[in-house]
Amino acid sequence: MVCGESGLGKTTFINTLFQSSLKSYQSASERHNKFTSAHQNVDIDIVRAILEEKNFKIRLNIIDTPGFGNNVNNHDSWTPIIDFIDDQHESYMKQEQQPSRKDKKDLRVHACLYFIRPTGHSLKPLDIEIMKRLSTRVNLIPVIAKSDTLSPSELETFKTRIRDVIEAQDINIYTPPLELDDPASAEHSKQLIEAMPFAVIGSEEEVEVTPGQFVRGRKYPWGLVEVENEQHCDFKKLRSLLLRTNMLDLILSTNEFHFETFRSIKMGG
Amino acid sequence: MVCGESGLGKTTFINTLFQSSLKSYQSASERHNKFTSAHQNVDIDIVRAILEEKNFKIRLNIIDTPGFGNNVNNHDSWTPIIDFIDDQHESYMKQEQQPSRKDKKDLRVHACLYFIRPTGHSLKPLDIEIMKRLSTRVNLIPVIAKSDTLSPSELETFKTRIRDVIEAQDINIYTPPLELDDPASAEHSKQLIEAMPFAVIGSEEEVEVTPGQFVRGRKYPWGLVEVENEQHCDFKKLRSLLLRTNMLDLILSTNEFHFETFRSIKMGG
Ligand SMILES: Nc1nc2c(ncn2[C@@H]2O[C@H](COP(=O)(O)OP(=O)(O)O)[C@@H](O)[C@H]2O)c(=O)[nH]1
Ligand SMILES: Nc1nc2c(ncn2[C@@H]2O[C@H](COP(=O)(O)OP(=O)(O)O)[C@@H](O)[C@H]2O)c(=O)[nH]1
Repeated sequence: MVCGESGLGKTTFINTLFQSSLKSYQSASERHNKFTSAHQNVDIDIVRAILEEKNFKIRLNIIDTPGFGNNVNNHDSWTPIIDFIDDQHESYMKQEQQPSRKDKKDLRVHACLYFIRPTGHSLKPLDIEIMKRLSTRVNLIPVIAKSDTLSPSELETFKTRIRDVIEAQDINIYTPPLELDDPASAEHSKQLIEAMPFAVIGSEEEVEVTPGQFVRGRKYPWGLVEVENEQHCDFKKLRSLLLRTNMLDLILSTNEFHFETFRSIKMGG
Repeated sequence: MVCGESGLGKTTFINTLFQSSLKSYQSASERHNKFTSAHQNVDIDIVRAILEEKNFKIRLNIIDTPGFGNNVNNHDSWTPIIDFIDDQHESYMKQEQQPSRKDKKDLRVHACLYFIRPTGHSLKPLDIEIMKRLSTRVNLIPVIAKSDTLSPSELETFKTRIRDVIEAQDINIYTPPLELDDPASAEHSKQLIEAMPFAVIGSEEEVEVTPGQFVRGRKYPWGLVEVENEQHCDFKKLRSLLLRTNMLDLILSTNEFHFETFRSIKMGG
């Protein structure tokens, strides 16, 4: 799930991640399912996609929250998002309770990327409110949106401030497990953790750098930002976490931790 | 006056405009006057400065609105800003009515730069609400903040969308007079108008481009954004409007138009 105010490049990021226009901004036909709760102005769009990577196929549900936080009064604007997450836990629980469970579909949210506006200052009150509510229900991964807005030193300061607020506010964010059998995986996890919150840049454009050689990036009059250049942003690290090294952990921990939390609350435990 | 939400580079812009650290972010000692209205969380800071340019001295009051629009509920967050502008008209009117007017101080706001977040989408509801209220009281100059966030094509689209909304919402923005005696000034005015809303980039850093040669700009791993490069942003045009070609018009029109509007409302006319 991608979550955050309008204009932070969430849709672009999804397209960048799956290297194809899975979502289009304007056409309503791409919006397969629309979930609108009592608060009409936060529509939740679900795009279903099949990701084929080498030997495996993943059925992906990408959940976008387009209209978020854009109103004059944003109080309770998080309710539809929270309702949605709880609904998925609820319907999974109901399926689990069926005598026949062989068609069980898992539509629960396994990872929620929370997009932070790159002000250079700190987290906004609204960010804190929402992240607190998300963190108890889903694997929360805060990311710094449009990080090409920040110079290297501004980014470092911003990351530190965000980490401090997350800690002070006791917000539980997803952490790749560190106790792993091989030192290379443990080292990779350590690097992922040190980079958090990930600085994200997205692009739907391929730019020709030398004749015939294209890179995904954003072309400015003063230079070319490369999405897959680790000196430019943390896109590669985030992609690796989501689609390679930690995909299984994100799915399992949703079941073992977040679902169980929900289930015990529901069952009055 | 600079107006807009926190984190849009307003303070940096002021420093860039006057090429010296007129304002500092942290030290309260720089805040000479604090105007807080009933709404405590929008402080208005006034920094008084003397700008010396060649043969003249200008006494400048720079009014910053730091905490704006950052709350969960921003309803009425514009009230302190509007009150402030009205207060200046009010106190000028009172002075005018004194028998002795020789010490008359003009603290009215002659130009208000409204900073727009560079989402790439369109104006937010809050922007429209505030700009409407500002436009009837002060010379309103909307600017696109941190425009290095936008690629050239995104910037063009964004400017068009903003202009469309301004027109549709009937928001009166400051326009340099076009009927001028010499063709060069008229051409300059035309170019200013065509560039609106101005794309602004600010920086407190001087970057060495060649040994001994410094430019004001933002250094990224992928290139150097130059504040005074007209291919990079409209800073030079805006500075020219504010401090050279249109300074007198901004002052006179505040007196002839905005003040008279206020005065007639107050006097029940
Ligand atoms: N500077 C910058 N702009 C971006 C980035 N990603 C997307 N954009 C631009 O931001 C605008 C809004 O992007 P969009 O994906 O629609 O944002 P959403 O509203 O969060 O879904 C578009 O003009 C994008 O081209 C990025 O990483 N950096
Ligand atoms: N990308 C970009 N960042 C900027 C620009 N101007 C200022 N900043 C950065 O944005 C952050 C907030 O700037 P500040 O002037 O304090 O914003 P204010 O809260 O509106 O007064 C700082 O890290 C600045 O260095 C700009 O033109 N472009």
